[in-house]
Amino acid sequence: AAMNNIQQLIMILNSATDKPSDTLIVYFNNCTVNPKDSILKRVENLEHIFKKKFAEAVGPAWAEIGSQRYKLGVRLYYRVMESMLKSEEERLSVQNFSKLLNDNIFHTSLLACAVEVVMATYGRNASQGNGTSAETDLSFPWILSVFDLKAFDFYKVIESFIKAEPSLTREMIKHLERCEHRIMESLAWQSGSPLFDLIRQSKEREGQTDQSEPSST
Amino acid sequence: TQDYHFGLEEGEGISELFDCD
Repeated sequence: AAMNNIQQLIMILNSATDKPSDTLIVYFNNCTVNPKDSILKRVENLEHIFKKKFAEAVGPAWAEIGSQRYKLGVRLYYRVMESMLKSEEERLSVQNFSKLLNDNIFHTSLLACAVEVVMATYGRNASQGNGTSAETDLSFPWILSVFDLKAFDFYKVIESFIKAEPSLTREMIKHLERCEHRIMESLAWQSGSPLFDLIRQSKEREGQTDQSEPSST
Repeated sequence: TQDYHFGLEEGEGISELFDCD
């Protein structure tokens, strides 16, 4: 099953590129504010961060493995982004996705989801079987701490990601579903989650402000 | 995707989730 997942992922990403496709460039050019430069810069910045955190987690000898996995994640990220935009264009009959494509959290969440799929495909422990005593679990939600991403925001991209990539294996869909459940049941309710502000705003809109109650309660 | 529960409704997509509608 593990080999099948890896082979399927390699097959999906064989024809994918490390840079935005011509189709994606057209979407970027259609934006009120062209997001191309910020997207490329973010991918580059997060690569440095991911490599560093990966090496810290499993040892400097494995840094190159981390780099390879990140690069596969980037290919999947651009591929899924293109698929999502095509679906949205069809659904909404618009071509200008300036607000979405200039949203830092959207891109960080989407890239994190893509890298999470790659990490889950290759297994949770990079140093499996080499006898080291400090094996680190790199499975979800490790990626959230690496990208400094809130679970609530990561959750937003999961279903659309699954819809946009029909080649995902059943195991990967199940993995993403487990991530969703974990966020819903626990991670989205941690201190600092954007969820509490949204609940407060929702109550204020309904005229139900309660100054005496702490938001966490 | 047979076992996966799709929660988004007919008129919902990624644009709405990131307040871009």
